[in-house]
Amino acid sequence: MNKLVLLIHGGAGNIKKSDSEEKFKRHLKGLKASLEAGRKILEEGGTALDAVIASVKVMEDDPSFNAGKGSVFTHNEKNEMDAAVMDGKTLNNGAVSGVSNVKNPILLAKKVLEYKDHSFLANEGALEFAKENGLDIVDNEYFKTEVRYNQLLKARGEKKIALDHDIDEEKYG
Amino acid sequence: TVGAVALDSHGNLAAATSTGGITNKRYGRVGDTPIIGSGTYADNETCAVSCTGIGEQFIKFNVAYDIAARIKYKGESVEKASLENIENRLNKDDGGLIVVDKYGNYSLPFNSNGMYRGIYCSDGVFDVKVW
Repeated sequence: MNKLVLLIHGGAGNIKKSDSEEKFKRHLKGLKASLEAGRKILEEGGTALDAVIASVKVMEDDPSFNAGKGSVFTHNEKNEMDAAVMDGKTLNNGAVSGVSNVKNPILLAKKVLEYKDHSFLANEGALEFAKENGLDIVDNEYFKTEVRYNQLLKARGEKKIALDHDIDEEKYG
Repeated sequence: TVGAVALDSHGNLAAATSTGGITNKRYGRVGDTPIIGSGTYADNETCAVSCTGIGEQFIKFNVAYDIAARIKYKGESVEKASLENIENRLNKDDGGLIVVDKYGNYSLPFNSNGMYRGIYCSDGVFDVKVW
């Protein structure tokens, strides 16, 4: 069998070592769960494409990360998410941007990849495509977390944009 | 931003990236960095890449595809091609990326002080890191 490799990231930035132990444990637990989901697929002979989708979905479902549930807020208190996926075997790719209300944007990107006529859908058109393909649609409340909302209030108060996770961390997208 | 790249038992590569973007961003802003070629790219001939950081920078420098192109046309290693982007093309604190090539060589460079990341390799590695 060929060598199997899976790498994941959960965001980069100026992460302070003074942050709480509990917070790091939460992040690391989420990373391990993501890695485990993809590892299982690869070890069972599944495709790299399925593995990366599975790993990203786990992090989208985890409010610790800035994707899916737990995504940061726009200025007008919405969640607009972007996702992309590419298959190295076929070079097929799918991307979505400005997506709200789609529970797992990465699954929508995969649907776009499978839809041969287009490779990039945005905004309302992407949402409509998600509904047509039976993906889970949720209220904006699903994505909201107290941490993210407080980050928005702070950023708006200071009239600046902030890059992912805690503003104090200056952690990036 | 979250992302993953993988090499499977058939030698196939894939990349995926997903993000909420930047807090307090204008509605309609796209980035950080799930755009094919900028922050996400995969080609069985070269590598699979997923990026995280300031999307505008990754878009401007077409980072994900640049790494694949360096491997394909210049014969650079996955480490050299990715470090060239992280250290010399992007600005300090712009972010980081993960990349694996068709041989299973990989690199996870970043130019911020930390990047949440994880590595699984069938030769016995299963690890998560921050700094």
